[in-house]
Amino acid sequence: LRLEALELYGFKSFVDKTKVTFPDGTTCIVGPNGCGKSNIADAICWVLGEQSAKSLRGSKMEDVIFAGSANRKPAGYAEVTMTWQRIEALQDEKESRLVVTRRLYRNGDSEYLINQTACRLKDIQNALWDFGMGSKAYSIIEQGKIGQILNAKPQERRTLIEEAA
Amino acid sequence: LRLEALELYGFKSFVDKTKVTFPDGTTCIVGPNGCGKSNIADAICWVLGEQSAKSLRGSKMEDVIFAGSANRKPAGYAEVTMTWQRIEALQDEKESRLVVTRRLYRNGDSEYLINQTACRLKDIQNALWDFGMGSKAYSIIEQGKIGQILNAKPQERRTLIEEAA
Amino acid sequence: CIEKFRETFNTVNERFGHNFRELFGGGAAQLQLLDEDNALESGIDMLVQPPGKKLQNVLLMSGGEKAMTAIALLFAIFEYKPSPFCLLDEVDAPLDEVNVTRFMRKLEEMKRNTQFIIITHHKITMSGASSLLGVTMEETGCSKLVSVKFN
Amino acid sequence: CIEKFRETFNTVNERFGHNFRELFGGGAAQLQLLDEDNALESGIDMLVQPPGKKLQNVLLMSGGEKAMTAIALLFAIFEYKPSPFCLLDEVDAPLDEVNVTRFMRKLEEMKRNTQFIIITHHKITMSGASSLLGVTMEETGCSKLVSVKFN
Ligand SMILES: Nc1ncnc2c1ncn2[C@@H]1O[C@H](COP(=O)(O)OP(=O)(O)OP(=O)(O)O)[C@@H](O)[C@H]1O
Ligand SMILES: Nc1ncnc2c1ncn2[C@@H]1O[C@H](COP(=O)(O)OP(=O)(O)OP(=O)(O)O)[C@@H](O)[C@H]1O
Ligand SMILES: [Mg+2]
Ligand SMILES: [Mg+2]
Repeated sequence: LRLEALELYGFKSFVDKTKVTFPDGTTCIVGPNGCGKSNIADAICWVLGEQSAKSLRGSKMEDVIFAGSANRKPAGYAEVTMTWQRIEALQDEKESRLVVTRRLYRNGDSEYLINQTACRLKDIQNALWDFGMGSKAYSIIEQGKIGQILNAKPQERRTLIEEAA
Repeated sequence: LRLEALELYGFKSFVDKTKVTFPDGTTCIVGPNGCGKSNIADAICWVLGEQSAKSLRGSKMEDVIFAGSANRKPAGYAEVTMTWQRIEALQDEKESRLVVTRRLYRNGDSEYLINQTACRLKDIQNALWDFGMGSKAYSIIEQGKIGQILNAKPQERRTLIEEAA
Repeated sequence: CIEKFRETFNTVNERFGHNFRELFGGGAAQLQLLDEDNALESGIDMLVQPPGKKLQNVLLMSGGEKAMTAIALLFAIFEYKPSPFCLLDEVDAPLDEVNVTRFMRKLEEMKRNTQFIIITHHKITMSGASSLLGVTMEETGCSKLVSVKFN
Repeated sequence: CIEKFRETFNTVNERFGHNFRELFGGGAAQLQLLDEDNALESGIDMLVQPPGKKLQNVLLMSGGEKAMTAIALLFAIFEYKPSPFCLLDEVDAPLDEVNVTRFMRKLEEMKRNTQFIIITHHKITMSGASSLLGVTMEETGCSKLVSVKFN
């Protein structure tokens, strides 16, 4: 399984529909302070099912919806779509991609989709678990978190090992 | 009052007697990872009277004494001497410098000196307070602490303002 | 006492807003007492608006923006109650080149009244120093000073 | 269950020590159960010895050394239980050029089995990537992607 693309719409500072494509190999995301790099990381956490607003640097989940800028009004909802590609492509082209979408409206309503079919958040988490994306605790290292790993208390370090077990 | 020099002996990675001179203007301390730059910052905190081993990245105060290396035995004590220079030099040259020394032996014994005269830690703290070095809470920003200032809880932010009041 | 705290709070708040605008080239920022009627004990909140962006929770800012904001607050406290020297250990670590340059410019202004000692890996920050102190560990585990030429 | 935990712990511990030696060019590091007889609940301690230095509390290490050690542990967990991709946000921020290069070399080895997405300000890290994704805020407050040429 390989992460092929990420589409953001109304998510944090990505007000316009933005498609991020990840070619084969290592991708480096670069740019000046505050331009939106970590917001892309947040989008990945969010579409994988992150439930804690605090982990996304917000105080409430509504904080991930584009809040407006000097020239733009706030967005009505935030949407992130993630496309996975099976590395061993199957006979049926349609079967070789997994497309996951998460949407959040300002009134708090949430929508989840797998391959354009409505589902629950749990279905997304199960589908990803089958593909080995079970715990993102150690596959996504947020900005500043590297220091936490070492300053962690002995019990917290145990939790890190238990997640891998 | 101006910080003129700092002498380290057996303090953390500075096993040999090392004199750090601060010329007029801004001094930049540079070097590779782990070479000892932050240890110089720790030496300044320590000679100013830091009582918490944790603030110096240790678990006990004995951790500031040179612990030995591949080719060297551990030191028996740590000593840091700080020399302040009065900016408006007085008639009596001898009066124009304030020399503060702190020493810690492995058995836990501590010694403090002002201008080579034995004194208590309290005397050092009083002498510095008279010179406006009262609270080093905001005049020494340790590595990584800049993030803490913003992530601080509202009550902690209040403490920062109260220290300046 | 409450009078002293109010005076400190207001002065620092004004300097904080001023420094923020200088370091960000615009925008606005201020401290706010959570409970106006309980100035004796109330915690302090921070509201920030980088130029062109919406007023938001300070936590939503990027790593570099948070560092610049923290520096603005620190310098504000410093300007209110100066200390003979100020030691900064890698405060410029998360900053890109544009922001390191803005930080340097603010430092130029601050250094007239304060002796700065700065630990850094950034070449731009080093270029603004009047003297460079090099530290190495030629012999493993043993620190020593070396003279540094800036090229 | 206790068997699974012990197996995970031992494998990760061995990889951790191996990665540490690679990233530091020597030295040693290991995890240790605080309470050997209570493997079911015991916390985990970390002992580190950078090359040429004494075995010490991990907290005494420098900012850059702590980052390298955390990367060694992270990669150890990753090698034990690989994930389709790994996203690293500015983990190389406190590293000097020598250490960034060592980190890059370890990454070369790890990328055969994992897709890495790395956010960085370091030119050396960028030079090792197969593709660069640029992000800007041409219009204030609105992010967009741009193509990046590496020179
Ligand atoms: N809901 C939102 N609506 C609009 N803008 C937002 C929203 N949430 C966050 N932002 C903005 O996104 C910016 C942060 O972006 P991000 O954290 O991705 O920066 P970065 O590229 O990682 O920068 P750095 O290099 O400093 O870490 C902040 O300026 C913040 O104001
Ligand atoms: N008591 C001690 N005896 C010997 N060495 C010590 C002692 N305490 C700390 N050290 C060593 O000092 C080193 C840390 O130095 P320091 O924190 O000053 O590095 P630094 O130059 O700030 O690096 P960085 O750029 O990574 O922050 C560590 O390698 C640590 O092992
Ligand atoms: Mg960031
Ligand atoms: Mg350091």
